[in-house]
Amino acid sequence: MDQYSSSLVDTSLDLTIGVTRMRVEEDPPTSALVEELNRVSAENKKLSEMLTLMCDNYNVLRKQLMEYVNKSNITERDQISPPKKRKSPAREDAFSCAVIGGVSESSSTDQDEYLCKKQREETVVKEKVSRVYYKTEASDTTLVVKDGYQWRKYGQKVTRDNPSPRAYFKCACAPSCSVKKKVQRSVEDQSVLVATYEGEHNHPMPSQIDSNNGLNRHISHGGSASTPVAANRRSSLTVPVTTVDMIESKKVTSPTSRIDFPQVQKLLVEQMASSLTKDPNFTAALAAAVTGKLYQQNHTEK
Amino acid sequence: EKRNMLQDEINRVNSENKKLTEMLARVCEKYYALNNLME
Repeated sequence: MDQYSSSLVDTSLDLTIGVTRMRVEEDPPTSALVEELNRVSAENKKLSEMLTLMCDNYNVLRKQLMEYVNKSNITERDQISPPKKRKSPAREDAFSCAVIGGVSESSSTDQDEYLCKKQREETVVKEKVSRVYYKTEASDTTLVVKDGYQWRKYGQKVTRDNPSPRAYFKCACAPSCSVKKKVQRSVEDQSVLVATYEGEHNHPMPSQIDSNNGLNRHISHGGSASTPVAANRRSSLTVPVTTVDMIESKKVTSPTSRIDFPQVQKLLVEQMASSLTKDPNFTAALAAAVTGKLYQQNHTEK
Repeated sequence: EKRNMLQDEINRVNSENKKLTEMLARVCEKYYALNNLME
């Protein structure tokens, strides 16, 4: 019986309970999902904040850099030449534009400023252009004008309107001096050198030791090309300066027009002296003046 | 159904986080490059 009864003992493994338990463990509860969602949302928020902060910092830094580059560009333009082309917006990283959302700095304002400045510079240069005419020896074929400054030749070209070449010089007295001159023989009179000066020297005239005899005689043109600037600049020279009307110079092509002026002056003085000494009235007056002076001196000494 | 919705939302936010992390990395890279340039 016991054996039979023992055979009635429930020997089932009750596996269904286990299966149920396992199924519950595989599917996370809704609360866990909600927690996970909250966690990722918080992370998302934190990332967004960090990104915003980083973008702000980046924008500030970028703005500083742009300002610095603009400033250096402007100083470069002031000193030398037209600016380099601005970096094309296409070259800007699309990401930085999109993410940073920074308004790309408009280059139109800078360009306008630059154009205005350039125009002003051009007008200043135009104002200071002066033309000076120098008389040279007919045999002299060089394009060298001795005006007291040192010049460095940087070019020469043949122009259509004039058969003689035009030489370009830059002032070599000071590195910062931007004065340039063009020298070309006059079409009307090949013995006249036409020097066109652009700008104004920012330094005093170099030593005039060698300049006393070596300077060309300059002729200021009677027309409108000659400016007071040129006249003032030349008047500072210690050499005899003659102002000759070009209309006259056209007519006078004889060798007398090429006489050296110091010689003429010397001749005039000699002529005046000889004519005075030959005049008996003058010698008598001179003798009277001298004796009178001597008499006066003797009288006061006594 | 609610769990599915939650799971979808988690996936979406995770994907967004991944993108944000990538963007942040790039901005950081640019920032430090610019910073080095300035220095």
